[in-house]
Amino acid sequence: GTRIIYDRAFLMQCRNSPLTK
Amino acid sequence: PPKQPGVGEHPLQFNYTLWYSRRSPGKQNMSQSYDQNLKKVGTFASVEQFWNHYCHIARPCELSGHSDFHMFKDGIRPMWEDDANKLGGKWIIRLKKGLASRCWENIILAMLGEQFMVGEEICGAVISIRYQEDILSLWNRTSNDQQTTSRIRDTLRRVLNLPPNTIMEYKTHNDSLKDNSS
Repeated sequence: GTRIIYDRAFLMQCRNSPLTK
Repeated sequence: PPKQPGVGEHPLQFNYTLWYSRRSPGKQNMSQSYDQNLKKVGTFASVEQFWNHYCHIARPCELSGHSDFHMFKDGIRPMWEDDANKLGGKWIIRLKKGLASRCWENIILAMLGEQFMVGEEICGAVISIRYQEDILSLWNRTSNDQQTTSRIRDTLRRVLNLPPNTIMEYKTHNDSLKDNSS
């Protein structure tokens, strides 16, 4: 099946997202 | 029920649980006390849930004494006896003091982002803070699958960005049990 793949840069970007408190 | 990603969050391929353990000085290192020392920090189903936990806990380099963080797929206990681990093994990387926080972050981000490309093989990762050096390990399900273990080693080399002379050792959990070393 399809895998959910994230690279490091994307994961770091999510760290600063408004959804991350 | 298993944890779910929140609205607008980025789901992970697998849910993960973060554990912490610390060995009290003077206590015997028996399997039972190891189990009793394991404290669940939290479980996360999305990238955002992961950061919400991670940003509020100490970095490995800030820990003192004989402490470990364990991040395993939800449902797998960080013990060799777990069904997912009993036929498995781990890559072991010994780190000079000062590298643990960066290497731990790199290994768990690679795991959460599914960078290893070995199907269901990855079980979890451990950072062990010790007095002289720190030890990073990555556990997989099937120790006798050499294609998988080689692939994991190559990805580890890439994501950890370690000096080329860093020694990486693979050990089956069965061997660890026999020599009572971990």
